[in-house]
Amino acid sequence: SPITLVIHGGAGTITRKNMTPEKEQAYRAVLNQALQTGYAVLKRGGTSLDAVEATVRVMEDSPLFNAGKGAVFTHEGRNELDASVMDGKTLKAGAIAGVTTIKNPISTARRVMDKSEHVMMIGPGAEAFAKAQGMELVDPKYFYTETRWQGLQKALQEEKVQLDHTEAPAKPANAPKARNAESPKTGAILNETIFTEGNKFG
Amino acid sequence: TVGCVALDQYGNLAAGTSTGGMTNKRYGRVGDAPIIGAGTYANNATCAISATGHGEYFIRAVVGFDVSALMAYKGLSVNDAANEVVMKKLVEMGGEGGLIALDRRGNIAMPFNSEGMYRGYIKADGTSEVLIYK
Repeated sequence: SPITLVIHGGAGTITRKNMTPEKEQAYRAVLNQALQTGYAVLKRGGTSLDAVEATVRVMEDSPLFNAGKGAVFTHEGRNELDASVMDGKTLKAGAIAGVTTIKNPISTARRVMDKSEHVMMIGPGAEAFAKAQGMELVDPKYFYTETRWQGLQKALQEEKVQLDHTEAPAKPANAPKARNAESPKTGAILNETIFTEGNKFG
Repeated sequence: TVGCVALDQYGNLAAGTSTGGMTNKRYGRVGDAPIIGAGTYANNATCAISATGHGEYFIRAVVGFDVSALMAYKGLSVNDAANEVVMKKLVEMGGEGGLIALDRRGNIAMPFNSEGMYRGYIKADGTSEVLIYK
């Protein structure tokens, strides 16, 4: 079969007027990295499942996307992650939901599929399973990003939920630079990044 | 939300989706990403799907399975089936977002009804494309 791989990184109000050249370049770089990672797996004879897992992990590890490291915040200020995987050959499937300490949820979803008799695990149970399977667990602070935190503050002010990539207009070139600030949540020193995102579609 | 669908040299399809959910969500809300048949679906007989968008609508429309069912029962191509679901069914319901789809012949579809969607593909010969806007 003609090996092929397709990816997405979320949808929303993504328009040129909301994008700076630096930001667009950063997104394109990670998306290209994800494509090349999965392609390399397929090219050397790896399975489609291996390619999907490796590709999604690249995007999970990037703070640009609403998954893994770039996850958005719940109302309570937590990062809750979900993931799923399905094998077209066997129709087997695996999923996890509402986890807060699993670094790469896609890999645990695959373990649910491959190493358990179940399809979906949630919350602490899913995390216990991940630990038993040797998956990498992290402190919830790992998922903290300033842009997502500010997105929550904005949503709290507006009292509504937000969808993935609904972005605020880019700052004008003469806009004053933001100063470093201390996060009220983690105490970490925060730098304003070029990736100033607003609302995120879930 | 991020996702990937792939076809390997053995003719097997797979799909995966991962998400951080929705900003300001409460009460343990779960969207479509971990719901098999909604945000993620794969069947060698039809296609592999990963979706992104307003999850509640994707769950109610059973988006992933619906694309597959249109191919299986109605004989639609992956492109026609994906467009039918995203550009018609979801739009009529008011659901915003998109999906990526891939069939066993390597045909792809990446429809979305929002203003933009981060997306890309790479084919057997290594040619690739990354797209963002409409």
